[in-house]
Amino acid sequence: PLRVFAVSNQKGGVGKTTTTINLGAALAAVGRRVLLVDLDPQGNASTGLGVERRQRETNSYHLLSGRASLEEAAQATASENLWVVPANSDLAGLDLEISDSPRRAHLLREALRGPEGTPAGEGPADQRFDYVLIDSPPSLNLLTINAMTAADGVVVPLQCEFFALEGLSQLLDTIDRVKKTLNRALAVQGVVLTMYDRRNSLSAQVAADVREYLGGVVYETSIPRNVRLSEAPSHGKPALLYDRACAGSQAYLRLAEEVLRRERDP
Amino acid sequence: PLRVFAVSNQKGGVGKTTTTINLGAALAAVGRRVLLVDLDPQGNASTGLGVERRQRETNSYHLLSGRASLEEAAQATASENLWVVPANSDLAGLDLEISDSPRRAHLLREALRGPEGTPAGEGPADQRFDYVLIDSPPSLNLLTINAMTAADGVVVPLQCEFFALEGLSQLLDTIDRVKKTLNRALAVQGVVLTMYDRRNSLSAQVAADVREYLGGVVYETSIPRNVRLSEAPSHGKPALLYDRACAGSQAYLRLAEEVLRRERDP
Ligand SMILES: Nc1ncnc2c1ncn2[C@@H]1O[C@H](COP(=O)(O)OP(=O)(O)OP(=O)(O)O)[C@@H](O)[C@H]1O
Ligand SMILES: Nc1ncnc2c1ncn2[C@@H]1O[C@H](COP(=O)(O)OP(=O)(O)OP(=O)(O)O)[C@@H](O)[C@H]1O
Ligand SMILES: [Mg+2]
Ligand SMILES: [Mg+2]
Repeated sequence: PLRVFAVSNQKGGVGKTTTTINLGAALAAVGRRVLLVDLDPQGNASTGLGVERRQRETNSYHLLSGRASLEEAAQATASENLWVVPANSDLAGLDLEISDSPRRAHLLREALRGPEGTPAGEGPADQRFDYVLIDSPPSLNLLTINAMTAADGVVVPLQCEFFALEGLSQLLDTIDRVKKTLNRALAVQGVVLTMYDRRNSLSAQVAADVREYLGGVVYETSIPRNVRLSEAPSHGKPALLYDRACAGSQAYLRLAEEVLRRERDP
Repeated sequence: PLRVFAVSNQKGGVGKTTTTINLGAALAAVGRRVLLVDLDPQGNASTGLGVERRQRETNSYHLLSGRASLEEAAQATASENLWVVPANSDLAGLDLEISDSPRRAHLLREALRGPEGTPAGEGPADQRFDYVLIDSPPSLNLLTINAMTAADGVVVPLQCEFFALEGLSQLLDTIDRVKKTLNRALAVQGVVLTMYDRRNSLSAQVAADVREYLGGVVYETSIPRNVRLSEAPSHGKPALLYDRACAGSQAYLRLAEEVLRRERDP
């Protein structure tokens, strides 16, 4: 069955886009059919996958506002088994446009799984993909709520920095609220420590604190700070295509294996 | 006369909070009376200045919604000449609460400078401070619009990473729109390159591209990647108090001097 993950954290610059692209590419590399949905008006995930501005005529704004089907909005990437619904600044106007629509939190869910009443497993995304990853903007706004309402699980990138812990409880509260009011099935799939630098004592300290505070929810795999991860987007490729042997790519391959293990034995 | 700067960039994790705290502390260290306004519901600037959760009963939500005056909302910090209006998650509800108020974009401006019609220089902030710096959230929402409507200038922190350039044109468009519709005096005070790492060729490349593309708007001072800057917030202090001699503190002192030079000879 299809599994949908929202990659969310309202703290900015923690590695949401980098995780969506590279975890997605790693799952595709081990044979899963993966769709990435870019739900950030900045469109960083689309850029990191090499989607030019002029190729974003049909994008996640059109998918959510019902102007395009999933078939029309999803496009292939340079990686086998990896597809993307791109984003651009069209998305920035959606909040206001749909603020009085009663289904405003469910738009992405319905675009992926079909309108309310569609039998489980028979939606547009169910037929074509094994996994959907949704890149969220750095905010707890309607776009992030749409991602969480459409999702089975939330993957939370957490930077190994002091401010990272500050927003965590707000994020977990929001996930709880969405679970109670919009999507009973929602759970935290896992928390991934990003930009981990073992030479830096603050980084090691934050990682230790998070593992103590959250326990088994934190993936064993952490993502090291690795300059190749920040270079890959300028070539429009996931790190796996840009430099498969680098520490960043290897970490995301390990993370994909760990995600799949959790899916088998939840 | 009072000068108000919005520290804004919708790209996450670029150093908005770090710049607000440390540029503010540097201006205070050279004798200016400085107020920092935390306009991010994450409250990172408040934490970085040592404001405990229980000391945020009166905060920027109360200031903007008219429930507290500037006198009541501003509090002293451990640094001389440096005051702060703290923030917490109360602020997250403001968007919805004021969405149909005609003055919703002007709330902060009126709280600092007095209601419409107050003669220039006679508002609550004019009497007490030389500079106000406003830490914006990572989004182009009503809180960031409030910051820009209240401001004379925008200080734009720009991380030396590939994705940094992506959002710049959206940000400059937003500044233009606010200037045309809400605040004719608004201008870009400057763009500051942050987390500059001269050992990393991507960082040097992005810095060179930005200077070529934007010219003199970019400050000569760039802020190096310096772990002491990310450690200071865990001690509730600006870097200037935590470690005045470190490369980060010295860079922010230089930046403050450059900002003051621009103020003298615009
Ligand atoms: N493990 C890593 N090592 C080195 N650089 C990284 C790593 N992960 C991410 N980066 C870089 O750090 C910056 C922030 O990462 P990214 O853009 O993925 O974060 P984000 O959470 O999506 O940001 P936003 O909040 O703006 O959406 C980017 O320039 C990215 O290339
Ligand atoms: N020059 C620097 N050197 C090292 N670390 C830095 C530097 N500037 C900022 N940091 C660290 O990088 C992280 C992001 O910085 P900061 O929180 O100031 O960015 P921001 O733009 O305010 O983020 P947000 O978009 O979430 O508001 C923080 O953990 C901060 O301590
Ligand atoms: Mg992102
Ligand atoms: Mg911040």
